[in-house]
Amino acid sequence: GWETVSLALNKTLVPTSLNLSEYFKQFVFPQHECELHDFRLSFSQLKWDNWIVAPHRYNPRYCKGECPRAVGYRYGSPVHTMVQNIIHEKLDSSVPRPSCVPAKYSPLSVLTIEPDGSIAYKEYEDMIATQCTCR
Amino acid sequence: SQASRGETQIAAGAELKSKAEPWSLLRPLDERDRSDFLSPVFRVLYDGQGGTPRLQPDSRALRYMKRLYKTYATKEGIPKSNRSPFYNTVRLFTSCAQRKRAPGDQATGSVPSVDLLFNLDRVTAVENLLKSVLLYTFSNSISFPSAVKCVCNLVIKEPEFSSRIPSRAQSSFNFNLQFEIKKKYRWFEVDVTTPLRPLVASNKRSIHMSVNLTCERGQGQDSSAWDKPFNVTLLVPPSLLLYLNDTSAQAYHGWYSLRYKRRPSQRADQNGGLSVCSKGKGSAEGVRSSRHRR
Repeated sequence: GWETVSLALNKTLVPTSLNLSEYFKQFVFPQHECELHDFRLSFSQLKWDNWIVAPHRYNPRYCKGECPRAVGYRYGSPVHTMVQNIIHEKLDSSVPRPSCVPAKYSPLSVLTIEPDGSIAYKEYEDMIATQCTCR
Repeated sequence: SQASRGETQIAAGAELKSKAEPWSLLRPLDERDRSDFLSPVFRVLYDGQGGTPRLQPDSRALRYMKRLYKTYATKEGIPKSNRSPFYNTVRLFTSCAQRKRAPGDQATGSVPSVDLLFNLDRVTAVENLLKSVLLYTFSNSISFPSAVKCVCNLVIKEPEFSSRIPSRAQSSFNFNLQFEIKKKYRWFEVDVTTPLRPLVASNKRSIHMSVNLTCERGQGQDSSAWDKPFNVTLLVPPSLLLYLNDTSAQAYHGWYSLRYKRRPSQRADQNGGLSVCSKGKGSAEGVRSSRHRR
């Protein structure tokens, strides 16, 4: 019945600017919503494999995507994020929308050859993003 | 507080060793500034070189550390929860100078005493020593019929250049060390934490020691039980292994997250009913799961 509805609307002189599909778009969740993405790299690509012995592959992951307007429950965002959204939309578009950033990380163990030839096993905090949020 | 403590210690370390803050890119990093893995990363990002030329490590030592890595971390580099959460750094040093002093004695199984010099420049001021061992390996895999009992005599010396310190300053430690050598055993450790702790804590940059290891037949072993004497010449001069806890903010403190992570059972207990199950059923389940586990 989509055609009939749109024909009816045309007859009733709905302003051409108001296009239903456009209108609904603002409520649909963004196609490229804020979420975690993989980025697998090997230290040989960076030419660091002469001193980083392990791991061979490292996936630090990253956050990318748009922050939906209703960010509250899904991203654990503080109320401030909603406020920033409203400011951007209603008051001043130079204030940026909330950004999609990592919220949680996991550590990484590395085995390296030190300049003096000694070998070090070290565990570093916050080396792999595990969860995204909108801030 | 963790970060600030780490930073104060790093700052303290900086006065001690005039090392730069690993994060400060405001001035070019030079040789002395590399304090750990991350600052070389920044150095590479900063000056775009693929890292400075490095001395190649001993192949046996590299093989040991690769095995240690596989024990402690997954293939993706995630630390496993089964390792000790108290140290987040393990450093292996190969002696930069070895000199055999007294020849070994095949009959009594005494290993030729060796002079060893370890350069600990890479140990940073924020790394606290938890355990240190001398790591012995055999030049090729040999097997013994049973346990071997050894006595280790360790003499820690002042570095050569401080010759003005009288020899009495040398501290000697005798260890009665018992270890079990099984078939195809390639490594064994001599725990030297006690004598080394004060040296590492005082930021000693090099440790000079002589080690004498004497191994004898297992008690009550008649000579026929040994198809060949404890062949001491197969022992390779030991490496020094330091288990450290890096207290800086960027190091991973697994014990910290263990201590502050509530266990599900605690949560069930707090909900009361959930964790209570009928005695019989619970015990049956317990037995079944333990049998299953066995």
